[in-house]
This record gives sequence, C-alpha cells and structure tokens, in this order.
Amino acid sequence: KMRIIAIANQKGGVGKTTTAINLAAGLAELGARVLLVDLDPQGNSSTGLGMEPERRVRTSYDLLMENADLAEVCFSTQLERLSICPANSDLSSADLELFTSEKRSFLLRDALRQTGADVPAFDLVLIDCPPSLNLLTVNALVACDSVLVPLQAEFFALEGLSQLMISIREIRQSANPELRIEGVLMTMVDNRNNLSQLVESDARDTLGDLVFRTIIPRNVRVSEAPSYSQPVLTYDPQSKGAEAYRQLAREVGTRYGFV
Amino acid sequence: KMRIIAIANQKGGVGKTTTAINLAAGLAELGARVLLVDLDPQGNSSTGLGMEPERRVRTSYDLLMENADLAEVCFSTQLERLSICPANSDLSSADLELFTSEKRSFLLRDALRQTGADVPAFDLVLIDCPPSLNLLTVNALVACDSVLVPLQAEFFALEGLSQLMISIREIRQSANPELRIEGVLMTMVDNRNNLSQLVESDARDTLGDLVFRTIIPRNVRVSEAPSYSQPVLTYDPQSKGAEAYRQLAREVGTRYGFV
Ligand SMILES: Nc1ncnc2c1ncn2[C@@H]1O[C@H](COP(=O)(O)OP(=O)(O)OP(=O)(O)O)[C@@H](O)[C@H]1O
Ligand SMILES: Nc1ncnc2c1ncn2[C@@H]1O[C@H](COP(=O)(O)OP(=O)(O)OP(=O)(O)O)[C@@H](O)[C@H]1O
Ligand SMILES: [Mg+2]
Ligand SMILES: [Mg+2]
Repeated sequence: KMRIIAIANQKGGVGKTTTAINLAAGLAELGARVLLVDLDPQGNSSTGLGMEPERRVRTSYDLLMENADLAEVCFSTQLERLSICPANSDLSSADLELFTSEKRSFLLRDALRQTGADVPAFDLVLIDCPPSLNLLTVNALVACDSVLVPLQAEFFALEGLSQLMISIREIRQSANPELRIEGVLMTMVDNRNNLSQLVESDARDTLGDLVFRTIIPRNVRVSEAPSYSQPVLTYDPQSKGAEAYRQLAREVGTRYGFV
Repeated sequence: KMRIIAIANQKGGVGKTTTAINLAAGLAELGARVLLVDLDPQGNSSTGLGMEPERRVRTSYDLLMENADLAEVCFSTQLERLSICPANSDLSSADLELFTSEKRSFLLRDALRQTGADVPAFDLVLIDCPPSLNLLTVNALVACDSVLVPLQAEFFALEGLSQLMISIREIRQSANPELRIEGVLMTMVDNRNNLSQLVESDARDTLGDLVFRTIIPRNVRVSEAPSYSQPVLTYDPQSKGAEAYRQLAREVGTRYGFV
C-alpha cells in the first residue's frame, strides 16, 4: 500500500523542505519508489532537486485544479527511484481560486489516490508544505496517512507546536480519521548552545516517543547542497547532515519495510 | 507625519519577527513613539514583547474586521515609547472571512490612518508579516509607506526575493503608488562560512544601495531573548546582536530625524 507522509509546520524556516528532500532521497536509497510533492509556491523542493523553473510546465497546481493527472505531473530526478511533482508561484492563488469549491479540502487526496494502468507506482509519497495552515496545508493533512513535524531547536518554534497539534486534531475529527503523527524531528540542533538542549529536552518531556530518536544537527553542508541542486546525501555523503538524514531514513524506512 | 514600515518576506524563518521587535525597540530608545503591529497568526512579536496569550483580548484581527478602533488595540510594553498591537490565531481565518469584502486589501490602511482626538500619536509603525503573500501581507503592503525585507544569508532565501519584488511592484501599480523599499537587511550572517559571504555579495551586486550597511550576525543571545519576553537590546545589551540592531535603528532613524 502506498503511504503518504506530509511534512508540515506553519512556523517558517524550521527545515520542512530540507527534511522533505533528504528523507525522500534517503528512502529512495533504501530501495523505496518515492514521490516528493512540492506544495509550496516558493518551489524550494523543486529547486533543491534540480527542477529548473522553466521545466515546471505541469505542476502540483495543475493537480489541485484537476487540469492534469498524476502521471502528467511526475518527473524523474537525478536520483534513482525518486520523482518530483514540482511547484511554482501559480500555487499562491490556489487558496482564493478554490474558495468556492465544495471539495476544496479533498482535491489532493483524490488526485493522489487515482488508480489505473498509467498511474505510476510509488511506495511512499512525501508532501512539502508551505509555512502556513492555509488550504494547501489542509489539503496535505487530508490527503496523508501521517504528518512529520520538523521542530527547530528554538523558542519561537516550540510556541507554534500547540497550534499545529490543534489543527491536526481538527482535521482528524472532520476529514481524515486515520491521520496520525509520524513523528516530531529535532532540526538544526547545535549542541554548543543551551537553548537547543533546553528545547530538545522540553520537546521530549511533552511529546515523549513522538520525537524521533534521530536528531538533525546544524551543519553548513546541508544548507550548501541546494545551491548545487542536490540533497546533502549526494552533495557531501560523509557530512554530519547526510549521516543524520540517512539515519532518519532508516528509522522511517524500518516502519514501512524498507530496512 | 507618521511613517509605516512593513517587515515582509514570504520565505519563512528569515528574521522578520526578530527584526520587527529589535528595530522597534531601537527606534523607541532613540526617542521615537513606536507601534509594532503583529499581523502573524503565530503571534511571535506579541510573545517576544511580553504580551501573554490571555491578555490578547483585542488584537489586529479586530482591527481588520473593523470591530475595534486603533486606540482599543494598542497596549504598552515594558519599554518606554513602544506599544504593541498583538495577534493570535484568530487571524488565520481572516483570509477566508474577508474574501468577499470589496475593501479587503485596504482594511489595515484605513484602520491605521484613523484620526481624531483619542487616536494615539505614533511617529513610526512597524508591521510584522506572516511568511506568505496572502491577504494579511497584502494589507501590510497596501498600508505601508515602505517595506523592509530581511534576507537570511542562505540559498533558498535568495531564491524567494524575486517573487517578493514582483509582488511589491504589483501592489505599487494597483493599490499603493507611494510604496518604496526601505531596504534589504542581511540577517543571521555567519562570517565563518562561505555561503553567507556568497549570498551577501550576491545581494549587494543585484540590489546595490537597497542593502542596508548594517549586517545582523548570527548570535545565540538574539534567539534566547524571546524566551525572556524581551528584545535582545535589553536582554543582553552588550551582545553582538544588540549592537547590530542598535546600528540598524540609527541607520533607519537617521532617515526620519531621530538621530
Ligand atoms: N541541519 C541544517 N543545518 C544547517 N542549515 C540548515 C539545516 N536545515 C535547514 N537548513 C537551512 O535553513 C534554512 C531553512 O530551512 P528550510 O528552507 O528547509 O525550512 P522550511 O521550513 O522549508 O522553510 P519555509 O517555512 O520557508 O518553507 C534553509 O536555508 C536551509 O538550507
Ligand atoms: N541574528 C540571529 N542570530 C541567531 N538567531 C536568530 C537571529 N535572528 C533570528 N534568529 C532566530 O531564528 C529563528 C527565525 O527567526 P524569526 O522567527 O524572527 O523569523 P521570521 O521570519 O519571523 O519567521 P516566520 O517566517 O515564521 O515568521 C528564531 O528562532 C530566531 O530566534
Ligand atoms: Mg520550505
Ligand atoms: Mg515571524
């Protein structure tokens, strides 16, 4: 069965895109057939996987507006078994365009659950969400089986978590009863400073086992990789960042039979 | 004349809130009467200035929905001459609630331009925007005289800049002909790594004098300050972060006669 994991947090800059790209690459390395759906008008996941802006003629916007089938919006990347459904700024008007549509919250769910001969077969779909709780993120939370929440080891990031948990519970009660939390991932952790450690221990106290054992350290190689249009896993495979994301891929992959 | 400066960038986590809080505090230190309007449903500016969630009974949401006058939503902070118009998660439904209103883009502009005996007198109003180009940010771009754009010294942040500049131009042509760019502020600059320096020199090449002379270094005291509900200027006045934000306040303050 194809699993769909949304990568969401309305707090900005916490590592959603970085996690989406590198976890997708790590799972593909383990043998899974992975699709990364870029649902952010900024299109950072698309850029980070080498999809130049002029090649984004069919995008996740077309999927939502029902102008294209899933097969038409999936493109291969430089990595084996990893495909991308790209995004561009067309997505930023989706909120208003879909405002009056009855099924506006279910469009992505229906698009990803298409079956048929020409629909590509994926084992895992990851959805990179924008930094808000708008209609795009709602579509991802309705479409997915579980949510992975990147949590930057910073004060403001912790503040936003309760708001996100409320929204997840509301979606579970209204539109997606099976919605679970895949886990909360500590990102950009800097062991040299107190704040990081305080936030991490605070998160483990309140969230317990929901917090992944894997921790992603702050590592400049991670932030350099997108300018070379590749995941850190291939840009600098021996870096601390690459090792951490490989470990995360094993932790998630074990749950779905890829380890 | 009261000046209104929006602090905007749809890329998440680039330092909008941190700049709004510390520039507002710096300008108040120089003698200006400053109002900080929190227009982000996350309410981080409100938290960072000590406005606990239970005190946010009148917020920027009430201002947009025309349920309250400006005087009713301004609250004093621990800093002399600095007031806050707080935000909470009510704001996240504003987009959809205001969708059908004719004047939906002009609500904040009209609210801030109220005159009359009981309207508080401010020299400068700063608006902290959410990480998107939605109706809340559009309201800020229509209401303001100029936009200050925090630019994190990272690859993805540079990518989003052109999209923001396009939106600013669109607003100038449609709703706010006077709209200018106050400046582009380099934030979280880490001189030890190449990427930071590359992004900074790239920004200066393309944007020239629009880039502030002041640069904000990455400094852990800056990210600790919000957990003590205060700007870094009072939390650790001798820190590199505090010095940089004081320098920014002087650079902006000089333009409006506060230095
Ligand atoms: N472990 C890390 N070490 C160093 N830098 C990192 C790390 N993870 C992410 N970054 C950098 O931090 C910035 C924010 O990360 P990213 O863009 O992935 O966050 P996001 O949550 O997707 O942001 P947005 O809310 O705008 O979508 C990026 O410039 C990224 O390269
Ligand atoms: N100069 C700095 N040095 C170290 N940390 C910083 C600095 N500036 C901001 N930060 C931290 O980086 C994180 C992101 O900053 P901030 O929340 O101000 O960005 P933002 O653009 O307002 O985010 P959002 O898009 O979610 O509104 C925060 O945890 C903040 O404390
Ligand atoms: Mg992102
Ligand atoms: Mg903010």
